[in-house]
Amino acid sequence: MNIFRLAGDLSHLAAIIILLLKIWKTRSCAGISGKSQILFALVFTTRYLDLLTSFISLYNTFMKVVYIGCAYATVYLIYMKFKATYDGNHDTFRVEFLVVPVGGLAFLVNHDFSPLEILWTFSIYLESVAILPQLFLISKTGEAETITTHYLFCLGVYRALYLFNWIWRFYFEGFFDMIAIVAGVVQTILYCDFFYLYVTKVLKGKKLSLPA
Amino acid sequence: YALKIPHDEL
Repeated sequence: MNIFRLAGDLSHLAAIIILLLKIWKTRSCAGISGKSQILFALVFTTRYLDLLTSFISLYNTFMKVVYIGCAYATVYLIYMKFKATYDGNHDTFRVEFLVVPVGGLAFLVNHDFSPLEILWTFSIYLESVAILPQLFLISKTGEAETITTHYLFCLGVYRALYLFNWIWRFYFEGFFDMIAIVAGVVQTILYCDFFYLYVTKVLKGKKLSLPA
Repeated sequence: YALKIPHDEL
């Protein structure tokens, strides 16, 4: 555990809780992609199956349980409790175009051809693109609520911090996981355009809106 | 059934 890893995990946790609180407090999930949230729930489920097979640390187990619990709570709020506020008409990204190729890739490129390992690899690849339905929704409606942009910013920061974590671990532990690193770089790149808008607009007190 | 590769990150 190093400072980048810990800060990354906490940023990830902050993102998840910001989103849950936003939906809960406003009683609305307008502007939130339910599809991205389903993908994240799928990511956590397939990645954290090792909760059942191996114990790493109390911290590790606690965070995994919280991430999974929050992911399903978010999906529940969007598709059940506050379904009436869900932006289904704009949330039209075809997730099969992500899940199917990612599933195929997980079968082809993995560390070990075993069920749990393939599911872990699937979750890593899927996480790197799971935010696309959310970014697609924002590009369709042309705007995002400020609290939604804070959520996205925290998610992006989490990924960027993990890159620093891997640089640290490579130098000090000789740790090197090609699959995680390549997927992590892809995922971070997807946030770059958003980071630019966040810094130039949201941090200057403006609402995030895209030119028509 | 144990994982051959321990994944210690979240």
